[in-house]
Amino acid sequence: VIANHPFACTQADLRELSARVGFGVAENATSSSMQLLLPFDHNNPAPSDRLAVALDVDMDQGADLHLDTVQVPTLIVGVTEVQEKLLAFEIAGGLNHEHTGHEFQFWCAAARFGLELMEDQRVVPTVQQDRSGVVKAHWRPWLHDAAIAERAATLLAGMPPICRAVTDAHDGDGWLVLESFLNACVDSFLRQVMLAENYVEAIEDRDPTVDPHVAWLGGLLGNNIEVKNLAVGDVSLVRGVRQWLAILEDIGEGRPMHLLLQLDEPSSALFTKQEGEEDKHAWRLSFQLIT
Amino acid sequence: MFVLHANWHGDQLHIWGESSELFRKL
Repeated sequence: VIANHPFACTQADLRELSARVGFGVAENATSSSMQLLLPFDHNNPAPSDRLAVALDVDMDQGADLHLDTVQVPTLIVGVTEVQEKLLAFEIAGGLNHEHTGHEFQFWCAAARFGLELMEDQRVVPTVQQDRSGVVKAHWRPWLHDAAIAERAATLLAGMPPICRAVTDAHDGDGWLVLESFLNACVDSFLRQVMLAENYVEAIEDRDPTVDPHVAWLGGLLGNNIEVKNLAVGDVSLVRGVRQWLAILEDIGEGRPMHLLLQLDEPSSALFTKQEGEEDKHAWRLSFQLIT
Repeated sequence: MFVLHANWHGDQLHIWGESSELFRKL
């Protein structure tokens, strides 16, 4: 049995308090709850840094802290509005507020990072097949360039510990939490753009059963992420997208490069009737760099 | 006095808070 957090605000209070600090949670925001792994002082969770300062409680003074799980009531900010709300909150000076935890600063920075990635068009369409065989399409931020990867690492290094406190599939892994946040924000934002511009109209007359790329676009341009109408067992799309993304990665960085000279003989289809006809067709010579 | 917090969970931002009044009652 997971105990309730003994000094957590009620959901009714959260609605009023979030409005008071200028973080406009929607009036019809869904009430929920989640489990957090927090430092405990004896049988109760320790107050956060911000609350400890306000209460003039010094938690580092001889406190014998240990980690334990606790349940907190929450209000949900949906993925379609989270980025906009965080950035509006930051612009309005909300981060200077003593009533918000330090992690708000981190989430605002992460939201801004996601927006900058999209502004630079560092996004790629992807496709994934889950264990049940359902294929889903996503927009994802592209973080594989060295400079961007360094910025993501800097952001991750500044993640407050409380962001890792949720007990879920991420299991406290900060990178998985940040990646999930960026993935969701980028995917949601781009879908809203695609919907607003009615891009799906471009494939209305195309048959997804004939062209798997049409099926893929069907999962990218609207709200339904499922790639429908693929032939059963057809994994060529998933494989093809994976290969295409692999090409985008800067695999040569830091590795020795070799010159490759490649001579391709004419296709045998061109000289099926008679042996020795290959010299009548062009032989293709190419130079390449390989890692 | 209160402090609001935000955690990312299940593709949603969850807002929760701590109340100093409730803490003092402990």
